[in-house]
Amino acid sequence: VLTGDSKDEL
Amino acid sequence: MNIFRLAGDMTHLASVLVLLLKIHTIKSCAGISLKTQELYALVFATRYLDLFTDYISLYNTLMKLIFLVSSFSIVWYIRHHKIVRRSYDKDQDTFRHYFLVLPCFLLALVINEKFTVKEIMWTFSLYLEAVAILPQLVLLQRTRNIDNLTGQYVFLLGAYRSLYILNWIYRYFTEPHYVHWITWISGLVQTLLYADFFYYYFQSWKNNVKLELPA
Repeated sequence: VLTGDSKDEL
Repeated sequence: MNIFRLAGDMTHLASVLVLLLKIHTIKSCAGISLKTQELYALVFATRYLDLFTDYISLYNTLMKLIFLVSSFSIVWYIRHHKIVRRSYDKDQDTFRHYFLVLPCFLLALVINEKFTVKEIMWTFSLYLEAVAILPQLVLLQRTRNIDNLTGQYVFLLGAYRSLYILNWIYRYFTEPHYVHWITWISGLVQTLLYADFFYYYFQSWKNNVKLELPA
């Protein structure tokens, strides 16, 4: 999982 | 994933389901701005380009698919469904939303985290989402009387954005390198747009009167 990267948000 | 983020996503999902429910059951889109729905479909189309390239989690992929399918089907319903389209008030829904697309795209070209196609499209989708509600808010001002489902729809959208801001605050204090000014500023602008709607929504709820926005 990409941590710290806001790309993990919708 | 923190509770604010999950609550935000669930509220966002609820807003879309309320809208789909309204359109599907009463076969009417009265009071709904097609322009805002088109902008949201474009937001999801340009933000979820990494849907098949970057796998983050089943939850993430599932939610992206739900938002994509629901936003495009809402646009389809309002534009092409033989009964629903009759209730679309195109004379009132006149916000020139194409004037929002170009400035957002130009801004994304100038202010972004990385000058790559994917990053620019992602940043464009952030800026566009911030202003996508404008046609809907203008329509609400025009049509004055707001039916419950439309009011709930806009309320849930505003709540989702507010919860996302709490999510960013939480992540800022719990994750050392979590700083994303572009996401935070565009998200804040978007939430502020709902502020006056919230004010009148709570006033009508408190005084138990029909929700009316001042002209």
